Amino acid sequence: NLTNKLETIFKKLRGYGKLNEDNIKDALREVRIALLEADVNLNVVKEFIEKIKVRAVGQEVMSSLTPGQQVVKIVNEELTTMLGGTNSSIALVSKPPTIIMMVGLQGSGKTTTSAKLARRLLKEGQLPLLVAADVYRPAAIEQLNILGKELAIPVFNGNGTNNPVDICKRSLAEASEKGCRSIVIDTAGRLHIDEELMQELKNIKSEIKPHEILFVADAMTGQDAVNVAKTFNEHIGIDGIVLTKMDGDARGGAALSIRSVTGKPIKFIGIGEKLDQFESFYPDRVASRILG
Amino acid sequence: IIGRGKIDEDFFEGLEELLITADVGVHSASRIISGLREDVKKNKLKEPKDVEQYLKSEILKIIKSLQPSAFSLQPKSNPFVIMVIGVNGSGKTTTIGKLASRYMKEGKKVLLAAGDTFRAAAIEQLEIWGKRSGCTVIKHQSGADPSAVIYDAVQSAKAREYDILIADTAGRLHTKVNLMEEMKKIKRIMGRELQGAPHEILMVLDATTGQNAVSQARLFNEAVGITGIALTKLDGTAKGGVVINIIDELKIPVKLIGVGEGVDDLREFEPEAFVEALFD
Ligand SMILES: Nc1nc2c(ncn2[C@@H]2O[C@H](COP(=O)(O)OP(=O)(O)OP(=O)(O)O)[C@@H](O)[C@H]2O)c(=O)[nH]1
Ligand SMILES: Nc1nc2c(ncn2[C@@H]2O[C@H](COP(=O)(O)OP(=O)(O)OP(=O)(O)O)[C@@H](O)[C@H]2O)c(=O)[nH]1
Ligand SMILES: [Mg+2]
Ligand SMILES: [Mg+2]
Repeated sequence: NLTNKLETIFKKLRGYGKLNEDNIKDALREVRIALLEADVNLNVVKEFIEKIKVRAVGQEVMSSLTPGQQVVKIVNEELTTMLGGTNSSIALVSKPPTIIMMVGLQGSGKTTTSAKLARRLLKEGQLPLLVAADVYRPAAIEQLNILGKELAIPVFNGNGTNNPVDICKRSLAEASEKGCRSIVIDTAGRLHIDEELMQELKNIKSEIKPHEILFVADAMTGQDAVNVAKTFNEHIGIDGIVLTKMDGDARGGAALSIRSVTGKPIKFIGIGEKLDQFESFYPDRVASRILG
Repeated sequence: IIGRGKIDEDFFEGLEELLITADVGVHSASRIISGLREDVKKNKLKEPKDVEQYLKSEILKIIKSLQPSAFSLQPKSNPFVIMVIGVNGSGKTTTIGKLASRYMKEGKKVLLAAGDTFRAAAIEQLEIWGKRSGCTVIKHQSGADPSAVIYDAVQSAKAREYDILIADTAGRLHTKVNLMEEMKKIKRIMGRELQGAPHEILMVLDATTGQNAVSQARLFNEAVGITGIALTKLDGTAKGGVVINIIDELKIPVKLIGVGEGVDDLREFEPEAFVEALFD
């Protein structure tokens, strides 16, 4: 693992006197490799290495009896800091309903996560209305309705329209009628480069002004995570991130890539297919997972 | 990279970074580029664009290290049984819909098995694809034993002389032992009811997946043996470079690619086009 590799490198460096940027190069190269293996985006890795370089040649490493372990400690700390604090709250508005819109690529876990979030909101006394705004995927509406029924949470299907913008508009009246304090909108999966579908999201946003837009991303996403997140953020602006399928063995470097390129907080993680498999995001846990 | 004009360390680094950002993986990329450095010296290549061409041909060599026939999906017996597996959300059900439609257009008699009895509306989703392609779907109620659905489907395929049976299965993470056991059982039932079945075990892989794809392929392969990969969502900006490693180390070919959500958005894997796209 990384600690062992770094210890070997520092053993060799012992005889060379003062540690500096030059002879620490091998150590930094091992950190770079570990992060790339974990799917952190290449440019994000480069920025990260620049950040830790300063600390890596500092007193804390040089005067340490175990410099390799010290570098790992620094990497862990910087990763945790970059991943951001634990902020798993949806900012609830003073005048309900709080409107939350779920967006992301195809298959990332939006529909399942919409139900999980609604379940959590229900438990917090914020009676949610689930809105089935995916009119494209075969049986997407059925999927959300089955999940809503399982949770005894109302699901709104548009009341006759199959235009996603109108469905969302009408959901406001429905929420008010049902006394819902929150609305969770499940949207269709879409490519960040699909002009038409990105415009649809912009239209929904301008019509109903959601208070929170959550970007749902698969924990196993590779280098492309940065392109996708950046584009979604540029087009509609995201307020928070959900990382799904964290119950697998993906290192999850996409977390750092997405957080770094959008500057937005990772709020929740999905840790399974069941609706109670939904947790707050803890940066320190994800940091050590990325390091492997 | 090519506009630089000089074949120096920066140039090689640029090529290595291109491969890394295409999800080829840091170790594979480094191996490929050190091999390239040797070859450039040996063959005295002078032009950056010649070096790029050489790199493309080296990657193509890796891909083509498998037999050309390995890359095609040829129904060779009756009924020809295709089992579709893969992690959650990769595109299994959609790929089956596309494949079914293609075979129907070729005049084949296709039967579908709704083997995902777990996820909400999975059966309904496959039924809609069945309607679109004009195929019958064998299904039980939600929550039924998937092996029972598969058993019925195989009996039906034999009795009613279908040419092709495609079985959908629930998405599953390769790290879930009980789900991997369930998948092995489905395969066993198929083989027990029809000798040689399943004739094709297709793992569906999302092109946006990073290095975890290698772990997926390895474990699914160890569990049931993968005969081919369907690489989906290549219509996005992800390059799917991780398959180079899968082809090289696990000797598993990519047979199909998904390039959209429509019924016709399915293509045969073409090594040359794939390598060209890596460098776009
Ligand atoms: N193991 C695991 N599976 C998950 C998780 N979240 C979602 N899934 C599964 O991932 C698959 C896709 O989930 P969906 O909710 O349909 O994804 P989606 O983003 O709505 O998909 P589209 O609407 O087609 O874009 C399903 O099989 C889910 O059960 C998770 O945290 N862990
Ligand atoms: N853009 C694009 N989307 C695709 C492609 N293939 C599948 N999808 C989409 O990906 C999402 C998931 O597809 P499914 O077929 O439900 O995936 P699955 O593997 O069956 O999912 P689970 O059964 O939940 O594990 C859907 O929104 C599909 O339309 C593709 O080639 N390109
Ligand atoms: Mg969905
Ligand atoms: Mg499916």
